[in-house]
Amino acid sequence: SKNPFEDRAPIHGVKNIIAVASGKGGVGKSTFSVNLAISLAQQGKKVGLLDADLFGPSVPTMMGINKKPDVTMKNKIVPIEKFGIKLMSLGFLIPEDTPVIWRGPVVMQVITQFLKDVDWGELDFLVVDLPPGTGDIQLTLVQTVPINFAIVVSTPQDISLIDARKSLGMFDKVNIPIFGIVENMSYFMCPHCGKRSDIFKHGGAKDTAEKLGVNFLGEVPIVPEICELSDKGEPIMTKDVHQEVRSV
Amino acid sequence: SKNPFEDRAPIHGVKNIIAVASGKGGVGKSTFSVNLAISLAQQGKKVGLLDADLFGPSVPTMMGINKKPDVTMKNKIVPIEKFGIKLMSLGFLIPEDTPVIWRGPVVMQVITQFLKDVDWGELDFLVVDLPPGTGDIQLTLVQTVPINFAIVVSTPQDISLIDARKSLGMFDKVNIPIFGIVENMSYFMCPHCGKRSDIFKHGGAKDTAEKLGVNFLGEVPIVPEICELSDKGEPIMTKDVHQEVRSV
Ligand SMILES: Nc1ncnc2c1ncn2[C@@H]1O[C@H](COP(=O)(O)OP(=O)(O)O)[C@@H](O)[C@H]1O
Ligand SMILES: Nc1ncnc2c1ncn2[C@@H]1O[C@H](COP(=O)(O)OP(=O)(O)O)[C@@H](O)[C@H]1O
Ligand SMILES: [Zn+2]
Repeated sequence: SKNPFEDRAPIHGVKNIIAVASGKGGVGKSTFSVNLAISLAQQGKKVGLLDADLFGPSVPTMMGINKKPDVTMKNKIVPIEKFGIKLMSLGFLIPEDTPVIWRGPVVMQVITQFLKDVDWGELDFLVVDLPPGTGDIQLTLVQTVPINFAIVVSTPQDISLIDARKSLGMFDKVNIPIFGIVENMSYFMCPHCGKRSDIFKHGGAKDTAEKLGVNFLGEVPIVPEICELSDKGEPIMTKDVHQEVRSV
Repeated sequence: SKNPFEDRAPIHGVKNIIAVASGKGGVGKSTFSVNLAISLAQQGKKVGLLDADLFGPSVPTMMGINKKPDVTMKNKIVPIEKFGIKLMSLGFLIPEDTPVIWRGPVVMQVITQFLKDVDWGELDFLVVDLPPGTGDIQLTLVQTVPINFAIVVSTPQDISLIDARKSLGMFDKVNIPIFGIVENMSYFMCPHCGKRSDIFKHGGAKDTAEKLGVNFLGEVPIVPEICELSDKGEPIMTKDVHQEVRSV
């Protein structure tokens, strides 16, 4: 049968594509993708962000967007721009409360359209925020476009690291280099007494990075403000932030 | 074309099937499913637990299981028993670090096998722990067997509630009654100073339950012990627990 990577082709004008994954849901992938894109834009790079989580898109809420994208004469979708970033998400096209009840073939088609039929223009980086798992969405992405490197986000406990390792394993299998692993929700400093609690344990992602020989990109603490700002559509990197958050 | 629910049929010997969903990953679905199953068993019920998260199964770790299930003469898979519960998970069959890189049709086949080809025997309740999203796994489940009711787990913030509402919307669409919504990670009591922090906000799931007219099943606080015990395969309901966790 045919080579599944046969049709893989770059997106015209896009220099680098970065995949942000975790395997496990709810560990901070979207939060990291949004803030990575913003910090690249703050450094003067031309940046796009594709929300590939068709079933639970978070970019519309996290970036505070509630308008629909336009379509050009040539039937290309025009990405929505905010904070200097070109954005695309299924959440711009479908109402928030409407469940997307799709099987694999439709999923594959929509992801391919988001990669090929959006008018991304000239970009230094396209960040792709992946959903949990290693199924149709992830497979379609790696079979449709060349990925320059992947970043894996995890929280410190085994339950998340097991899924992070599966995600790393998938990237290995399809020869996508790993830029590194981030440990999110690494510890919590009580705002009342200043003492620390390791709510989801601590240090597991660093250990995993060392064992697997991949870069460890740093720790991000649990900061309630991150969650509040996400709900308000005001990403933390657009504010004066905790040093440890910004350094990651 | 044919009615997608045409082939739906009960599992012989299984009185009730409960779906536990959330839409969003990492909010505590598996933790809740495991502990719900244990508390039903502690009340003398015959209980099964199906880990339907093929891409990131957590039941093997959370229940501390690392052996493979047997197969009967009639080619039925024999569930593994622990804490008085019959268990099935893809994690029993595939090594932990191996990514499951499957597309929709294979996913559909495996979920159908877990429902029809496992020797569940006589059960009062089969709890199905669903993965995030509303795709192939969820569709195959509701089209293969009758679901008596669904429980939705969410954390308090909008980012999770948006996905919880999609999950509720899917169950509505296929006429599956909602037993109620649980708010997990509802608040955090600092072990050092006893003061409270609403890390992922607070009360959002209760508001959503009231707005949608569904039961609110209660709040579970963030308890670091829950995370540690999950990694060790010792579910919190098998221990002397916080009153508020047990009451939920
Ligand atoms: N370091 C952090 N501290 C506090 N809340 C966080 C942190 N990282 C993420 N969150 C919150 O946790 C929730 C899940 O994060 P999200 O980025 O949606 O995860 P994922 O994309 O992996 O599902 C969001 O409400 C987000 O605001
Ligand atoms: N109330 C809680 N307090 C502390 N940790 C929790 C709580 N509920 C769940 N966890 C931990 O959070 C992580 C995610 O929970 P999990 O049940 O795997 O979520 P899901 O099934 O929704 O992905 C696990 O490590 C689990 O132990
Ligand atoms: Zn404190």
